[in-house]
Amino acid sequence: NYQRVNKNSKIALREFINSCKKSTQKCLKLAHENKITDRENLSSYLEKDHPAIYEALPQYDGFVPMYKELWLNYIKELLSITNSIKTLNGSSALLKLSMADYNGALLRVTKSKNKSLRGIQGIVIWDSQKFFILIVKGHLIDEIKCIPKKGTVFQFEIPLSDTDDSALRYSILGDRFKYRSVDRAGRKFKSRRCDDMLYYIQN
Amino acid sequence: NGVLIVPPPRTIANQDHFHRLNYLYQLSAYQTKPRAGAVKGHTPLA
Amino acid sequence: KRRQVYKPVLDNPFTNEAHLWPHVHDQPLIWQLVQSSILNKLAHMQSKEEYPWELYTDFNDIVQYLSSDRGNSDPVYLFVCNKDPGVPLVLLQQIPLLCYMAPMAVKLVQLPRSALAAFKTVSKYGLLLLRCDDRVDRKFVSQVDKNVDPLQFPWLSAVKYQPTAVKLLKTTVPI
Repeated sequence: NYQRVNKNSKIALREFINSCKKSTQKCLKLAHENKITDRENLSSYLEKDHPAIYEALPQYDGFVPMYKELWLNYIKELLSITNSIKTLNGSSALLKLSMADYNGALLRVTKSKNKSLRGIQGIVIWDSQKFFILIVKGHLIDEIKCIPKKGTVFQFEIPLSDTDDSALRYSILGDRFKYRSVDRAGRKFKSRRCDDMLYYIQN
Repeated sequence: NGVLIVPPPRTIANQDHFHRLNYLYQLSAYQTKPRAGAVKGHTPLA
Repeated sequence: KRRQVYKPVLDNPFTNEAHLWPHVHDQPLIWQLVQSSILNKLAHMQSKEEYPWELYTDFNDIVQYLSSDRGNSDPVYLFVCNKDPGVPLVLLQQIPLLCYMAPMAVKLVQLPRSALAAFKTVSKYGLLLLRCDDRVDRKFVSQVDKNVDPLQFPWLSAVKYQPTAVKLLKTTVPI
């Protein structure tokens, strides 16, 4: 199956997202019809009665090591963050972060023109040109959400040490991030007009 | 034997790109490895 | 005229060539034990039916044994002459991973150079797989267990971030 997928990886990704969305909707509908309100009951009910839907559901827990083990260590290595924060140089960090890879990052939507997006938090499973495709831990089931970069501000944190909860917090202005992640690697960000980002100041 | 000897450089150019390649390679290895609970059909997608 | 330059090379975080074959701490002792406990006894037997243990020396039989789940939980020793020139590299390459992925516990024991000569009577490519059931000498088993490290494939066990290993390759370019 690798040949087929590699040839049309974009189509395979779209199919994956659509199949996850479809199975999520079916699953929420079944939960509503059967008046199931908590996670354990729902997953045991699905595993027993609707194994096909249960199989197709995305699992948030499978992506957590991607963030905790891989992405955090990568970004700490990139910013050469040691436990003593004094050595971090802010501006060079921003330049490196603008070229970094965000597949596997845990992002949270802090500001957005679309009010229903605010507060969504999830792990990036694909950083496309105009969207961050996140897997979100839901109350009943995990979902795949495509968050548009346009008109959205994302936030992520880099914990400094495992003991206390001190962390570095950065914001990503989605409007300035609408490039494919590979193109961003070699791109130099210049200061540009910002009349399209008044939402960032207003609310 | 006609070769101009120069000392090795202290820093490496494009170190960030190497970090990124190293990370993406490990990410793909992690995603491709069969995991408990992962959906079977998604491995090729990884 | 040429000028020396250094090219940065990113090392593959997953090659563990150094540990691909588990380290044998006391190689002469292990080799001595294999000869005295196994090979010398086999040399006097004419056919395989007389072998007092369950052992396989043919490559295909060994691969079949390691990749099929026979339901037995007995640990297995695989002795390989991986340092002798006469053994094709293609056979050797897949053995560590095959042992790691086998359903039973496999102890991979690499033998010293020129061990292939002593194997000629038993196995063509210097491979010997021994099932450690209760017919095998306990002292032999405990010695091998103590002196041979376990197989390790860091990226197949838990996920752990391997830091970036960039090395400089010295080369020259024309001026």
